[in-house]
Amino acid sequence: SMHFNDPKYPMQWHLNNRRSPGRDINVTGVWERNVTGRGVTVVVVDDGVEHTIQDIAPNYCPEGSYDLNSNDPDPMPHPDEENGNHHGTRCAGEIAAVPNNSFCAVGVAYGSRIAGIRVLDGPLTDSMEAVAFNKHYQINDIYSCSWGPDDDGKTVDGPHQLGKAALQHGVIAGRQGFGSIFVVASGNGGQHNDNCNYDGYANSIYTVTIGAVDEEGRMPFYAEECASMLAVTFSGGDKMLRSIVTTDWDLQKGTGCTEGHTGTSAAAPLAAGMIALMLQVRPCLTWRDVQHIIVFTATQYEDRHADWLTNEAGFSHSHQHGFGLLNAWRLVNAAKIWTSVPYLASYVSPVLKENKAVPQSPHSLEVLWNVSRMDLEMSGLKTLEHVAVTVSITHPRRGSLEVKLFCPSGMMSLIGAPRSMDSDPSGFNDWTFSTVRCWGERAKGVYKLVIRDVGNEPLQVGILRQWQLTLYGSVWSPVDIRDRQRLLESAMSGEYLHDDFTLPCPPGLKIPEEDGYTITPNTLKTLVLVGCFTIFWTIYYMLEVYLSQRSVASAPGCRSGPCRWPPRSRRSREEWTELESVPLCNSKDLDGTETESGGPPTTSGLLVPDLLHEGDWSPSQNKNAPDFPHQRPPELLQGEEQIC
Amino acid sequence: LAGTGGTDTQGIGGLSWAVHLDSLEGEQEEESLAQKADAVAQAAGLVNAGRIGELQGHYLFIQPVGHKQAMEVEAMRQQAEAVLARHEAVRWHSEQTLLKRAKR
Repeated sequence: SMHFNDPKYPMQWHLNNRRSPGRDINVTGVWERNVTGRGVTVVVVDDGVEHTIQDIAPNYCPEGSYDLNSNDPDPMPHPDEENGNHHGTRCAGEIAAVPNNSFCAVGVAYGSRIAGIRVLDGPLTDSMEAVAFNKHYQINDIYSCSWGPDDDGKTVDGPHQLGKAALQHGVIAGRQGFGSIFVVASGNGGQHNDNCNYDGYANSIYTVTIGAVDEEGRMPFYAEECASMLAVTFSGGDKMLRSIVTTDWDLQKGTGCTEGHTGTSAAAPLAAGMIALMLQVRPCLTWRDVQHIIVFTATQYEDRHADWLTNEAGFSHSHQHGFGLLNAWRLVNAAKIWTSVPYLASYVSPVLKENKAVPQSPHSLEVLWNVSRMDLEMSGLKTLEHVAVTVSITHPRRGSLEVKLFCPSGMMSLIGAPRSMDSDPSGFNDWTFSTVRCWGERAKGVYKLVIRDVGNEPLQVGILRQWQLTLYGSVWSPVDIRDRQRLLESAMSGEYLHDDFTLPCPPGLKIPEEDGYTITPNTLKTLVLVGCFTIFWTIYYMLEVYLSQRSVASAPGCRSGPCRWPPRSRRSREEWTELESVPLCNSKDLDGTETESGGPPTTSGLLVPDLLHEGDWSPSQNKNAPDFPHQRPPELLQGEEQIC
Repeated sequence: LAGTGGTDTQGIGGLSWAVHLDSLEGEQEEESLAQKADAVAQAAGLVNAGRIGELQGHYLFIQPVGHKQAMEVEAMRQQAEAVLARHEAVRWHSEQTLLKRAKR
């Protein structure tokens, strides 16, 4: 029943796919129940957001925005030759484009507020990333990041020391302590056999890593496989398939609307929009609650190539599609009744020194580590969420290495996929891989790391120097997980998705930010200038009043008794300007008679004689004169008796 | 500069270091940490550009303004590295380098 007058809405198949029903994010039912992202702020960390464009402006949130490339609060993108800085505006449109404004498209969370942090359009350092990830983190709830290290199939990089610290600080202290939600795109390196486990943003436990599927539900040519991918949502595919329609910038060649937004760049903002819908119905979801709900509700679907594997907890994961397709209806209904997951428990194994050779395929090196009940007693960890492995392996050609991890249940994760384009001779140096494929499984048991050399150069020998296992999870037992799965399925009818049903939310924490909404240097300078001008004018005016009062007091009529002010005729009251003071200057009429005043002296207004005509004199001719256009300078009164 | 987005000016170019200062027990006071940062920056021949975002005890030190010859810049880098490496108040430091990121 949802109709919008936005001209491109009918072409937004990812919102409502009329051509292939079901091949969309299933959001219209959520909108019908007034869940549109109200009260939630999403920030696009990118090359800027053109917030003046008609489709963005009403939802724009300046308090959550900043420009780190130019160091000012306005993240407007700068036009460049390649017409390239439209990226952030397109992502913003996907999230919160305004409906029913007869312009372009509609956002997934069109009731939410959208902010922008411009950081990609200039030199970028670790410290700038750290500032970006926590910028206005009590205002911004969700950070949408459709970027990452190069997807060239030979890069191994991610957040450096400060970026990591900022991500961690964000989930601990952001969003009033419930944790900032970081949504990242898994990467577009599919054609180079890239894998998002070589991207530290994508395989971080603090981020929601989102991949893409095309309109036919298949992995697009550019998508990457990844054991740490949580879920996928729609984006463009090859040339024959439709891409995502969203707002565009209108600078350079931009028209304000595009039908060509694609890549995992387009998928991540759709996920951010759906998470905003979740936070509207349950603002106190923690960053881990959001990840759990995605795992519990993503839908597996038929794709022969996807190689789905169901783990011990009943969750099916594919290296291509994560736990499956995001479904807005399922996400929001689950969020509505979700009670928070217990605290994050973790276990870190000792650094396991191995110094063993990595044999050539089909042989492989297997190393094991047993996690006992005793090991987990301290933390209370029972079931798994993320599992991370930090490895140091020397090898003359890094891309020839293949690393697999087996959880106690036997669930296999290909964490280090071979990459034919990666000829880097430095191997892995304390690089951390991670997997979500064992989510919900028991933590206790034997973990197995299997490494082999799939290269075809005969004499190269890789050495596994050391490795370390880190388990993240909670005190939930497998039974708790099954109960929660059943509870969520019971909520999918939508019976709880109305305003009368609300679970209590604990209050958030009051966490001050480094700098709230600060005044910019330029504004400060302007204020100082205006202030100085005002002070100068005030002093001048007081002096003038004082001097004119003294000259009146020393006039002949005053010495023997009360001063007599010149009368104010009726005509003068309408024509002359009333200013709050005593008369500036007492002028006699040309025939020498002083105008008599019958009434009491009025101090309510300055009597400014209307003697000047257009062009007779201008302030600039008298540098000290104040800026009164009608006042007559003393020298022009030579012919008359000068009273001042 | 602290708290006024000072660290955000860093992207303009020139040498810069991120520094994590040891804060003594109870020395949470931002003021005293900022003063300590100023002192360490001065000792290293740099300027304290303020705290890095919301990260407690993390500061950005940048090269003083003014164009310098390559030789001078290299000398400044070595002096700063030497001072920061030895300074007891510095728990960790890292010269900031450019990161290569791609839109997806």
